[in-house]
Amino acid sequence: EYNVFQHDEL
Amino acid sequence: MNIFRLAGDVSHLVAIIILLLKIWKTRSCAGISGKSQILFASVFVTRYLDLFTIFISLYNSSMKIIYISCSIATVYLVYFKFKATYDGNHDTFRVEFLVVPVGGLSFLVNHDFSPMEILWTFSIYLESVAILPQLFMISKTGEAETITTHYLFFLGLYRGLYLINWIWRYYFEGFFDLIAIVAGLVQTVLYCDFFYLYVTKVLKGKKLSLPA
Repeated sequence: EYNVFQHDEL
Repeated sequence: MNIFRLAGDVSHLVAIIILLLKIWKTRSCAGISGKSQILFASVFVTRYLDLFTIFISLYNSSMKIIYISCSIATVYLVYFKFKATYDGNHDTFRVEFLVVPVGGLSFLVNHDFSPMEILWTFSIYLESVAILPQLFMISKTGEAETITTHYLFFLGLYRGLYLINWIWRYYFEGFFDLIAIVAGLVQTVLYCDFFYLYVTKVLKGKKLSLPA
């Protein structure tokens, strides 16, 4: 499950 | 990371560098909306606070530092170093009409009611409308320097490439972030009118001039 709170995009 | 996101980041970096070089080389910020540059600097500052809390990759951290420093340097050039060339009479967009609704919305619609997440959401919403003062200024002056149109082209292209990146990531990773996608759509749509003028005029060697 992608952790949406850790935004990996710029 | 996929090619569309990398191309988007490169396009964004190119836009930021083009603007910085334009102002530095010509020693003039004529035609540049200082208000948009302030909004972009605050977009980066509020979004990249996680620089100090999360390490994702060297690429991620170094790009964040580059974006923040270039945008703050640009604001400095516009409002301090080359202030005499700043065209304040045409840079009259009421940014409070952007910041207040965006601020309110980021409290209402977000993924998590935590300070970092609300700041990130604020940054995403703000970025989608941050170009409005610049587009408004061009509509008021009725024209834009060619180098400025290249800056706007790469800036508009970057989020358009991110939209493709999000399609890619949904299809291959099942990842999607509705807040970023909706804001990115709004942001890219705001450039459509400009893209049309850019392709039909600037790419044909004409100057970008609007029927004032």
